[in-house]
Amino acid sequence: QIFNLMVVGESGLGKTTFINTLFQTTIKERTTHYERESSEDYIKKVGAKTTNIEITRCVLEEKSFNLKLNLIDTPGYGDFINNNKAWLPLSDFIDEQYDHYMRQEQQPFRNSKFDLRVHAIVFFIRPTNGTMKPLDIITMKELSKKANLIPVIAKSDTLSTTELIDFKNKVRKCIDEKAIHIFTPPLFEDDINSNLDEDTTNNNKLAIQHAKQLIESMPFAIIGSEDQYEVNGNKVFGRKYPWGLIEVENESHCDFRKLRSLLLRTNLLDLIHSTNEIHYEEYRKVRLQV
Amino acid sequence: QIFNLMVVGESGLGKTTFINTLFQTTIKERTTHYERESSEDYIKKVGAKTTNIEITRCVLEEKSFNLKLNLIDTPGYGDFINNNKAWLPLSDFIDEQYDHYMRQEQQPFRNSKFDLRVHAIVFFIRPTNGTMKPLDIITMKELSKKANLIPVIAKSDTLSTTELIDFKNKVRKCIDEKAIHIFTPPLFEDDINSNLDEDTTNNNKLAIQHAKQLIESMPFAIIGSEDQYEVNGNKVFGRKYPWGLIEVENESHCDFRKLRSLLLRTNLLDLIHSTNEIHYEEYRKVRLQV
Ligand SMILES: Nc1nc2c(ncn2[C@@H]2O[C@H](COP(=O)(O)OP(=O)(O)O)[C@@H](O)[C@H]2O)c(=O)[nH]1
Ligand SMILES: Nc1nc2c(ncn2[C@@H]2O[C@H](COP(=O)(O)OP(=O)(O)O)[C@@H](O)[C@H]2O)c(=O)[nH]1
Repeated sequence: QIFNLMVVGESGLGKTTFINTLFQTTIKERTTHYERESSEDYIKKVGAKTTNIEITRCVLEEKSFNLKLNLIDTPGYGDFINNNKAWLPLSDFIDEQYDHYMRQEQQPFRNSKFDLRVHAIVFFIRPTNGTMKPLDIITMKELSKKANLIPVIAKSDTLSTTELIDFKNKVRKCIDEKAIHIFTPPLFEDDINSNLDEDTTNNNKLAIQHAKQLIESMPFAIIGSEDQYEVNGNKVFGRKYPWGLIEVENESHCDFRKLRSLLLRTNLLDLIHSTNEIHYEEYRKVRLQV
Repeated sequence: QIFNLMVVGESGLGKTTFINTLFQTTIKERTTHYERESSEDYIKKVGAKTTNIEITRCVLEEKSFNLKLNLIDTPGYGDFINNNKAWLPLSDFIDEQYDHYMRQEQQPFRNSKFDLRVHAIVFFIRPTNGTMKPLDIITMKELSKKANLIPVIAKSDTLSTTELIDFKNKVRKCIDEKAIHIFTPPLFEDDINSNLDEDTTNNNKLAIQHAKQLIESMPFAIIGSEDQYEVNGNKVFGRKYPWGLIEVENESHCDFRKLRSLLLRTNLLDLIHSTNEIHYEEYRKVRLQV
């Protein structure tokens, strides 16, 4: 199974830490890591400095499945004094992958399963507790048109309990007002009406309940850490402060587990499916009309 | 006594909260608050959007002294997609006040003590724990040439104990490498050598020790809060999280007390003095040569 995950956000928001926490292993250091050769084109296109694309391929083996993960990192996004069109290389990259796949489909002899179509974009929002940054709003808007966008609140331990509720509402309001389309777990509610046995119906009900819980927590509040501490005899990933210990996998501390569940378990196939069947088809339609 | 304090940093870094915590009263809401009429000139000069200057006048009465505080806020700094020359209106403002004062000095009949020369700039650094943002480096460099610069680490509760030590070192290293001149409490070490009585000598030793402690903690790690909580029967300003309570005035949690001491007690007069005698004289010299 191939899963292409793009991570977007300014530097210092804990993206690398999050990815490492997600896989509980320092994948960036131990796997093949190369930079796209054609990032030079973007540099010419949008000016002296711009966002680069870095792809890290790694294999994730988790109990019953073996996942070929392609991590698409975007260093440079939002890091300059002038960040005009910082999203453009990202948007172009997504289109390029659709284009590449389209050409492959049209070949009589198809290439190996080379497929870098972006299945999910985890977008890191800075936890200012105010309005979102103009660059972030426009980037989310542009990218949401082309692929599954999952906005998250980076370093959510910056926000107190009340501030977090407040900020989540502000982000949701902004997403509605700007009509930014974000990925939400599908609720197959018609599944509970068909004539299924009780077990299957109950499972569906639980799945729907879980999906609703995920949706209610969005945008997910994310805290990441590669350091482990002992709590009640168990080792937990966390961040240690003079005033307390944050536990990354504690659901009353942050939504890390919810995002992990969405990305790698409950909605992995939905993300891949909607990319291939909806976003990609949308691109093809527009391209073939031109 | 007039004290002019400029506060610089992107929005969301807790500047307003810090000021309010500093005076334990919501001064921004209760005092005269007006915007400089001539910010329009800057808007024409540097393009469509830019940093504004907002001045809030308030009187601080603390035990034995009565301080006329002019708070110079800089909304808009660093908040746009393109932040080119975001520091320029700030730098111009500082020069304008020197210029204004110079003209007053040259008048036969001097105006009332109108003096908005900036005595201290508290510069809020984003706690990324990485390299500092390019805009912040250049702003600090430019402003440090004209007035007393005091860089602080904003929202330092984002950084764990080890990360904070790390980041302070990174910031100091960057300040050295870029030759950014920051304000440090003077150490009048010759005072302990003169023939003074033992009490005075001891006081001077304590003062030097205090100044050294301040210098060692720089850049100050700042946490602010207007909310109060009860701790051991006392009311303290703090931030409440599911994993603990941060106490703003607890010196093992942050350097808030050190900065307050520097600004309003131990080094208030040094800040005013060095502005009037060193920075202002520097400006006059350059202007009179032209
Ligand atoms: N407060 C806080 N700091 C974090 C969190 N995750 C990472 N960090 C710290 O933020 C700094 C930058 O993290 P990094 O993952 O390199 O950010 P990136 O530039 O977005 O990849 C590091 O010092 C991390 O330890 C978090 O959830 N909360
Ligand atoms: N984590 C953290 N949050 C803070 C701190 N100070 C203020 N905040 C929060 O950050 C948000 C923005 O603060 P504000 O003072 O308005 O920032 P300003 O735009 O720089 O003036 C508010 O929700 C504050 O409660 C702090 O020291 N640490």
